[in-house]
Amino acid sequence: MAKILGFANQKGGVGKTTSCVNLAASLAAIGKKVLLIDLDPQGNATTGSGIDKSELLGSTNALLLGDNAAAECILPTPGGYDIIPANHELTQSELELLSMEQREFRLAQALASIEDQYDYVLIDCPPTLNMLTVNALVAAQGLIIPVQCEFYALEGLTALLNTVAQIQASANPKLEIFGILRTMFDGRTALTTEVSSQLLANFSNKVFSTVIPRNIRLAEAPSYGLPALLYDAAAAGSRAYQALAEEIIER
Amino acid sequence: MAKILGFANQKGGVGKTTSCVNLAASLAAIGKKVLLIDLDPQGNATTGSGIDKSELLGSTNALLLGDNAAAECILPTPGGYDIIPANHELTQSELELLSMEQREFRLAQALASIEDQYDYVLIDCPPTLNMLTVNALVAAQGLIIPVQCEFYALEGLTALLNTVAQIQASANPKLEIFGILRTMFDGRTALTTEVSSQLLANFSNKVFSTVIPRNIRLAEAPSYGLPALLYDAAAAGSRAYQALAEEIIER
Ligand SMILES: Nc1ncnc2c1ncn2[C@@H]1O[C@H](COP(=O)(O)OP(=O)(O)OP(=O)(O)O)[C@@H](O)[C@H]1O
Ligand SMILES: Nc1ncnc2c1ncn2[C@@H]1O[C@H](COP(=O)(O)OP(=O)(O)OP(=O)(O)O)[C@@H](O)[C@H]1O
Ligand SMILES: [Mg+2]
Ligand SMILES: [Mg+2]
Repeated sequence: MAKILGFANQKGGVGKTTSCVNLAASLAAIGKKVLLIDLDPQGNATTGSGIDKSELLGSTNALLLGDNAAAECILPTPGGYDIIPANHELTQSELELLSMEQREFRLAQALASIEDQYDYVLIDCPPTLNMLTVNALVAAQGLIIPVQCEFYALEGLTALLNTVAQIQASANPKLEIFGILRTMFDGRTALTTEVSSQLLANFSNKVFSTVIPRNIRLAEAPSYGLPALLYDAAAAGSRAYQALAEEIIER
Repeated sequence: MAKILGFANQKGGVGKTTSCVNLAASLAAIGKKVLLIDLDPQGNATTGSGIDKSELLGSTNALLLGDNAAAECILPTPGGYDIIPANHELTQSELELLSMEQREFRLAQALASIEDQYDYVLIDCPPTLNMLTVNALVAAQGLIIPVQCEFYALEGLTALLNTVAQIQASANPKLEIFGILRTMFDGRTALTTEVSSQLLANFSNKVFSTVIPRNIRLAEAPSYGLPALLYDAAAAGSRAYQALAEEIIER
């Protein structure tokens, strides 16, 4: 039975995609079977994994609309994990989902047939609390919340936790906050250390002890279509995601 | 007749809100009458302008649903510009908008009664190409696209420009790309300079010559509810937005 983890935060640019791609590669590198699902019409996890998003036969779009079974949408990636890719057509299916029966369960139902083949299924969400993100929260057992330690990112947590509580009370009672991940961490600035201590004070044991540092190699790797582990394994960013993979397996 | 400028980019965390708030303050500081419209349910432009988003009488939500006239939703701010604030209730109105007649014209129609009182109206958009962003693109004459000079941000430009072309062909033929703004610019990294030269090669005269540097004071100011100009006028970030204001007036 796969562990299904969603990466969500409606605050934009906090490291959702970077975390999803690099954790997938790190878990695969230690022998886990991993499936990454790109649920963002931007398709960043798709290109960041080395897949050409303009030539997709199967995709998350087809999966949600029921055009293809999950197995037909899965592609291997250079990072050693499988992916169900996405592109801008996913914007269309968000609108179509709104008029469907059981619309928030579409992803959960589509994954049922393939989740036993994996140890982990990681879902990258768009920066908005829309029907795509709701589908991820309904399909997932755990939520990883990447947070940049800055003011606006902290401010948005309340709205996200309220949405999670609504999903727990209705469509997915087993959903838990699996962990809060501090990203782009720059311990030299007072802002970062102050926001970080507020996170620890408010969420204590939910905050991963692994902290992802700001590291330019993490931002360079996607232009080569590679996770940082394949682009520069010794980089501080790559090592941090490997440490996160260990911490996640131990939880 | 006000100049109505939207700040849009579905890539998250590229500096849309920071640019909107700091440009509003910079234009106000040189005597322009400015209205900022927060069209993001996150309400970051609202808190970043010093307004408590939990106590809103009038808001963008009420404006779009027709509950209040624009004049009733306008608040003054410490930054010297007016604001129509937003909070998470705006998520609800996005869903309600989808079933309304002329849904993409709601904002344009609501602004008609008050735009003559301002020199500039700046609209902060959420990180997604949804009905809220479409409303901004239909109401605006110009679009400012903040771009962080990194791979994923560059990748998303094509989808945004396609959406703009669709709006120009249908609901708003006068919409133009007013300018592409390079944000969080760190000239020491090869990635930044490489993406920047790609922007200049592809978009040449549309790229503002003013570049916004990465500057921690811009990230600190929102926790005090102030634009950087009031928080630290001498900071590199504040000066860059003042230079941008001059460049915009000259265009
Ligand atoms: N730890 C890091 N150090 C340096 N750069 C990083 C780090 N994490 C992410 N980045 C870069 O910061 C930008 C934002 O990260 P990313 O796109 O992963 O965030 P996101 O939350 O997925 O954004 P969106 O909300 O648009 O989906 C990207 O250009 C990415 O390459
Ligand atoms: N030039 C800059 N230098 C340093 N920090 C910056 C700069 N511009 C913005 N920031 C910080 O980076 C983060 C992202 O910026 P901001 O929230 O303005 O982007 P956005 O595009 O509005 O995000 P969203 O997509 O969530 O609406 C914020 O924490 C902000 O304070
Ligand atoms: Mg992303
Ligand atoms: Mg914003």
